[in-house]
Amino acid sequence: RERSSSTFNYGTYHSLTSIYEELDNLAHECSGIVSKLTIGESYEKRPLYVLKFSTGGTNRPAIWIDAGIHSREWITQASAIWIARKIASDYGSDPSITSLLDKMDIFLLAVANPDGYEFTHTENRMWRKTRSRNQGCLCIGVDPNRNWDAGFGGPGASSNPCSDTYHGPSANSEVEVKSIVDFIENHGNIVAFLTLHSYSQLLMYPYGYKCTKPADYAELDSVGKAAASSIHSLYGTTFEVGSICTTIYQASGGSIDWSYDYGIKYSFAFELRDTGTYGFLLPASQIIPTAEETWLGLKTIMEHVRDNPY
Amino acid sequence: LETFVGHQVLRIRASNKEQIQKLQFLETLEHLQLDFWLNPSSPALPVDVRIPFHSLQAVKVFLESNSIEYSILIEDLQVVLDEEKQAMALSQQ
Repeated sequence: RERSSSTFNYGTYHSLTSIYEELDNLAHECSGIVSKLTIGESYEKRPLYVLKFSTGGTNRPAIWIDAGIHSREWITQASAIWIARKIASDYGSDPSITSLLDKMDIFLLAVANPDGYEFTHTENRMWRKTRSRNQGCLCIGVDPNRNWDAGFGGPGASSNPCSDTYHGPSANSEVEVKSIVDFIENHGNIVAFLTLHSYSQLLMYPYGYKCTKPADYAELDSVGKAAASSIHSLYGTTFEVGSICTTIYQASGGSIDWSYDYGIKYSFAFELRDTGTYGFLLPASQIIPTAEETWLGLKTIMEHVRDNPY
Repeated sequence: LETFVGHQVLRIRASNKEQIQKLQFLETLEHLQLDFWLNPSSPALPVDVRIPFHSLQAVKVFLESNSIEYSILIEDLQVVLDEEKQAMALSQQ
């Protein structure tokens, strides 16, 4: 089968196979700056693919982006694929992205929970967790955004394996989480950690496991507000900005708390459209607008990261 | 394939901390099989919850008896799911 993106419709939702094919297409068509890495495999042995956007150099500072850790949030995986294409196509034509990639790398994990995503397509559209088995319990899966080593097992996470917010038996017990942690630790020079979720239109920074301000509160708040303003500029979508604890609720074991405590200052979580009318069933007609506005927010943060090395 | 016929999504608006605590209590009632899309945290923020058909009456009675305001965001989740499926099928064609 010929490798080509020309028939890929970015304005609709896709199966995991189709998304993975498109990652291949991107890496093939834009091989000068895009390559596909496998950073591990899921509980059910599906590969975890990361697209690396790089113009060369070794161990450059890098930005991490992931999407879809909660599998039913399809708009995030769809946005990530659109954004991947955007990064590749803007290099060389958009001065901002060109200067960014001339200086730094970007790693993009478009489907952070492939088992869950596949399950939402075949068995249960509302599935949110991983698909790992819990010893001695019929209930399956762990909330991968309660499984990070950041206040693990604290408030806002459930110890009940049947709950949608089950934190798992131990921090990093989920291979999907551990693979990201290992990748970031082995890389050693990740300077921003951006994670895409939906819904409720929020842009959050640490902390979630505690309700105290992070050391870089003022800067994170200001960058977050600038990003929210960029998002708003396109279609008027309003994002609220704040820490996880003050913006939504206390939730322990979350990814950006781990990344921030690990030393990645620019750690942000996006909650994309909408405000509840569709929940996790945002109409396909809104995929591209959502991706477009999200891209503006991401770009604002990435430009700040580029211009403020630490 | 799990279906969601008759599942409703309610948007609940707590007016004070006491009502938030009541909603947090509701979260602990596992037999109702509620799926909180937005969890109760502060009166400033809404709470969105997917409720299976068999728990609808119990939840609505709970909310009404505690004078907690709510509205229906999604009348029947399966209808929205079917629309999504149709849109995907059309796109594939």
